[in-house]
Amino acid sequence: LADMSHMKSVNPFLIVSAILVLHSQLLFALVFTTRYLDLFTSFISLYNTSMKLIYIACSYATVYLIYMKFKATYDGNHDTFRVEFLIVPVGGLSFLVNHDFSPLEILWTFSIYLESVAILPQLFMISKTGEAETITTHYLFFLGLYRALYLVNWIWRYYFEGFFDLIAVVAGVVQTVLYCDFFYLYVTKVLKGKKLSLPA
Amino acid sequence: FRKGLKHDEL
Repeated sequence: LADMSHMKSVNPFLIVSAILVLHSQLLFALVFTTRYLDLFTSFISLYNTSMKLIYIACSYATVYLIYMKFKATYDGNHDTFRVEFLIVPVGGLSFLVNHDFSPLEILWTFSIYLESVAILPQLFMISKTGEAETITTHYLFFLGLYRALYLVNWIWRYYFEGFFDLIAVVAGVVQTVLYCDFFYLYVTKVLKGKKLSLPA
Repeated sequence: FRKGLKHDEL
């Protein structure tokens, strides 16, 4: 369910109508690229490999569409969040706190940490403009829901498989918490047929 | 080029 929710939110064709922030989409492309380098080193399942390839392809297609096709409608004035303020601390943290000090593992850790905050430029734009297109809110809802569903999955795996990945869990909790405000607005406004707009 | 751990999740 989490993967399907994630899949729905990475669909590049959504951006035909959603107003997505280029900076967030560049961060997601970086997230998938650094996380799925293990495509070259380990095979888990056909499902796992295909999903990784789809996520990578979708993230680059989205960046391409925003950058090339919708350059005219892309409003850089609202996309002012400084991504280096995310990438630099996250990069430093992944060197300091990781499971194993190896190149692939540090990149995986970087990816996990970066994903937890990659949506901030998008949320920042919404807080600045004070509103969001309904299609954009659906995109955000599924992107947030996906990690929340993983939290449930991790509780399950902890009890039934003894699996526990502290880095993924902490980052997943942070990621989900960042969406809480948005989830509240989505349920109280968008699901009741109103447009998402913030009080001035 | 050392491998990372085996991560079975997406």
